[in-house]
Amino acid sequence: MKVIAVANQKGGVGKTTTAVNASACLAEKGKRVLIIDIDPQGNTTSGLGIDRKTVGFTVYDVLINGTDIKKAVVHTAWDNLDICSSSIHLAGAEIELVSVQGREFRLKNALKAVRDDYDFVIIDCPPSLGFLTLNALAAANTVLIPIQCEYYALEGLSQLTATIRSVRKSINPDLDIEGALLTMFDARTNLSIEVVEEVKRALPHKVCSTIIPRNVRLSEAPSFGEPIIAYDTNSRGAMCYRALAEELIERIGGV
Amino acid sequence: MKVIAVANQKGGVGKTTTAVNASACLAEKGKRVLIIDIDPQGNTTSGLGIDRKTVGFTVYDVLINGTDIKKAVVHTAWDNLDICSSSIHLAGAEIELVSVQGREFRLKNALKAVRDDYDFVIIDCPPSLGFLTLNALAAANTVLIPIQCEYYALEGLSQLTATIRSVRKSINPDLDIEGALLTMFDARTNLSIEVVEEVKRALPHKVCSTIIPRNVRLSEAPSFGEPIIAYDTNSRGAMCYRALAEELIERIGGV
Ligand SMILES: Nc1ncnc2c1ncn2[C@@H]1O[C@H](COP(=O)(O)OP(=O)(O)OP(=O)(O)O)[C@@H](O)[C@H]1O
Ligand SMILES: Nc1ncnc2c1ncn2[C@@H]1O[C@H](COP(=O)(O)OP(=O)(O)OP(=O)(O)O)[C@@H](O)[C@H]1O
Ligand SMILES: [Mg+2]
Ligand SMILES: [Mg+2]
Repeated sequence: MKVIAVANQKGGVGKTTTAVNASACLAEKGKRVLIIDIDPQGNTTSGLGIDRKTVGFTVYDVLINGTDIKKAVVHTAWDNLDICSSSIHLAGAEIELVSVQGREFRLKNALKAVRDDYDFVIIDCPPSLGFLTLNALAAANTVLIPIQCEYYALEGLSQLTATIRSVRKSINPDLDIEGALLTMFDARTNLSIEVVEEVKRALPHKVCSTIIPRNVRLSEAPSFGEPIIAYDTNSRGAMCYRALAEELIERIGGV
Repeated sequence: MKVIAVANQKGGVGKTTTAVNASACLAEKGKRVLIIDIDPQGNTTSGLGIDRKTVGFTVYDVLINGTDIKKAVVHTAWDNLDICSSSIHLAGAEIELVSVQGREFRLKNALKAVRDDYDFVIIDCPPSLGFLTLNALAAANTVLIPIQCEYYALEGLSQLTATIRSVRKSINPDLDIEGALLTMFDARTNLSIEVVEEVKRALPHKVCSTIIPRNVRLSEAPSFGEPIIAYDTNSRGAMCYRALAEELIERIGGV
């Protein structure tokens, strides 16, 4: 089982869009996938058509009350794709556990219960480097870093890579960067091209060969609660996320 | 002096772009403006050409060490526009003050020292509803809510308005909504039009008449450390943020 955290403290760079669509494409290719929504906003949960008011246990119960993660797992409408939903109460989780030893390892320990059930676990993180994202980084084998092709997104990169290095030193020595994924690329603007070149300079050998273009179909799909391969299977967005899924599968070789 | 918090827990909706450019346009119209960057990412600070490594005291010192805010204020390159810069250490501020009584009022109390020096104080918030944003909401007269014309941005609106209501009940009874500002509007997509109509339904009488279009010049300006009126004064982005500044001035009447 490979655990990938999709993280970047910069907001709106495509974390949720990547988590939802990469997961759906991996599932389409026959991989068994569990997606975990630890963002209190719950966009991954609604992006996959799940109404969090109808869900029993959520990630909050797993992290705070030690509920067995299997109780919080729900099937989505798509084969091979299960979800552990978000909860609005996650926003208060950091303060609730502030003096608890080992609070960063709650998710990592919970995932042991599903080690043989899935090929991939994909974790969608909130736009911060706090307790929830640290839990994901402690549980993950690798981090997939969506980077919007914009200037401000570039600025946050050194802060994120510094956090990954300090996580590697303290709570997860095996954590590696899966790759930097360039998103919302618009070939008509110089800015997009400059950002791509800058990221390749900053993270040599770590930039995904797949680049996700700006594609309005990707931003329409969530309002129908569907991943792109269900909403518009022939769109550029669907093709590119299938290519990314292929890249993720190749990287793990025989695992 | 009017204090406006620019807040929305959804990431990437245009909080920083709005804070920087509305402030610069208010300053251009002769208003004395102090912009406060309480986001640990520090995008407002760099977006106005300030290198936070060269700054002495920051918002962190004001909130955590009780430093006089006047010591943390720096002039920008533009007349009438001062800044209180961000610090990377803000990310840990919430945990540092977790058991301190009245921690939400640190910024509000600090601003008393500059009450007669500015016409507007604009606060750029991080993409969360935690301690830093609560400090801004406690200090603010009103909240300006940038809303990207996308589906996920719409989802977070009820969470934000619920937070504003609970802040009004507990820490700031006078807090009002300045307005919802629609950003990155693209008239070619149905999604944009649907979001505008939905926001008008959700917040009747509270939607700014100015709508900010998607304009690549707005996303290029930060890489030069300039607001849009310096980078490209005749762009659609500059015109629209000037219209917004006009709207903000009209709303306060004679203040
Ligand atoms: N390639 C793309 N083309 C067009 N729109 C996109 C693309 N990727 C994402 N979007 C849209 O851009 C917005 C931001 O993306 P998304 O919500 O996935 O980012 P995020 O990093 O998860 O945000 P947050 O920081 O709030 O969690 C969304 O409205 C989404 O639909
Ligand atoms: N009207 C616009 N047209 C084009 N690009 C825009 C516009 N407004 C903002 N942008 C770009 O979109 C990205 C997101 O905007 P911005 O960083 O201001 O959002 P934010 O809400 O402050 O993000 P965060 O949640 O990370 O603080 C930036 O790269 C910015 O340059
Ligand atoms: Mg997200
Ligand atoms: Mg910002």
